[in-house]
This record gives sequence, C-alpha cells and structure tokens, in this order.
Amino acid sequence: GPKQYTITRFFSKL
Amino acid sequence: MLELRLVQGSILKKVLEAIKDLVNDANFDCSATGFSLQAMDSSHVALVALLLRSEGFEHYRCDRNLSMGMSLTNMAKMLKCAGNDDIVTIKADDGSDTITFMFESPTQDKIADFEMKLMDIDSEHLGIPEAEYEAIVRMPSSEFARICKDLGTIGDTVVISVTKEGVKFSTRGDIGTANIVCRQNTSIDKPEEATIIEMQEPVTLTFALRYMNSFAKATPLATQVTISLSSELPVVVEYKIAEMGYVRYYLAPKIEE
Repeated sequence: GPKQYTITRFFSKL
Repeated sequence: MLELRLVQGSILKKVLEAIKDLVNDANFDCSATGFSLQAMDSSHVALVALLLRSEGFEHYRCDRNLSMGMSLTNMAKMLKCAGNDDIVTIKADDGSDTITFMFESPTQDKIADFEMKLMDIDSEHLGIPEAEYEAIVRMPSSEFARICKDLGTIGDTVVISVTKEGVKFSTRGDIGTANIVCRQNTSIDKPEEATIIEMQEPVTLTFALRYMNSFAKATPLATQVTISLSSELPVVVEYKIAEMGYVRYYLAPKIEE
C-alpha cells in the first residue's frame, strides 16, 4: 500500500 | 504577568477536547498577538496549529512573550470542571512553574480556581510555507465528521478526490468498499449547510482515517470546515473559531512509492 509520510518531510524546522 | 479573560469559556473547553487526543504535551505561546500552540502528534504525521487572537479576549494582558509547557490531558481535566457558561481566566506570574485557571459562574455566585503544574517540553516549531491550494472544499463540519466516522468503520485510509463533479471520499477494507460524493450546494438561506468547492486543478490524495477522525473532535467549534488540498502536500483541515482564530490540522499524505 501507499507509504505514510511524516509532516517534517514537507515542513522544515525553524 | 499573564492574565487572559475569556467570557465564552466554553471555547477553551472545546479547544482542549479538539486537540488532547492528538497531542499529549505542548507549549502554549502567549504574545501580544494571542494565545497559540503548534504541536505534532507523537508519530510526526499530523500537526495542529491553534490561534486565539488577543482581540477575542475580554481582557488580555501579556507583559512579555511566554511559552508554557502543559499536559493537555491535565489541562482538559481542569477545564472540564468549568461550567459551559463560565467565564474563564488564565493567570500566570513571571517565572512561575504553575498556571491558574479561574472559573466564574455568569451570576458571579461561584468562583473557582484550579492551579496546574507546568512542565518543560522540548518542541521545535515548523515553518509552514504559504501554499496555493489546488482545491479548497468548504462543507458542514458535522457532515465531514459523519463521513470520516462512517468510512472509518470500513477502511483505514480515505482517498479524497476533487473534480468538477464534487468531492469524493472513498475507502476500502476487508468487508468491501465505500464512496461518498458531496456536490457543491450553495444554500443561500442556510450558509452553514453549504458545500462550496473551489478547484484550480483536479486533485486526489490518500490519508489515514484515524487522524481525520481525531480532527473531527473540533466539530463543536465551527459549523463549517475547510479542507485545502494540493498534490503531494499535507492537507489542511481548518475549523474557524468565531471572532477569535482557528484550529488548523495538517496531515501528511500517504503516497504510492
């Protein structure tokens, strides 16, 4: 099935 | 010194119910802008951003920027002790390791204060880039909650696709499949029942339903929910808090490798 990505893959740490 | 007085204390009760299952501990940030929070769930798949603007409070005093670590479970326990019509005041002294919630009944005949221990929490803020979304769906929040609950009994993931025809929510599980299509419906006389779809490009994305069901805990905060979608970007599920701000949930998609 499709892979669950994490939010940190899209939004970077400040 | 911090002192925030919220006449409609039930908003804070609802906010806690909306986020406590997703995030255990979080830093609340207080500044001249307002009372806010940004936190990820423990698996870093979802992120919640809360803003209660200072103008929405009856009285708002925040002498300097403060970040206060709280157990959301414990904060929810304390706020459950406030009546639905109570006025809630949040107080903290500089350098204190506690925060006080004061509850006043509307007739001022009962005043309670609950002091809660603060905690040190390491958390990093994420930069959320401004994005042009390919599709924005606005629909009744109760309808969205119902769809997520129903689909969650059949499958684990939801495929959301927006086309000219409407927005389709699909799932599949061991017992079979389900598809729910909502068409645009601009009920003029009852705006809270409207479904409005703004689409630049057709978009299809897959998400874990258990997070969607967790987001739906915010339903009592707003009659409408806004779902913003772009291919290969986290979905934004937003509940506006009247006159005050919002709770926004960001959920990373599932992507076929």
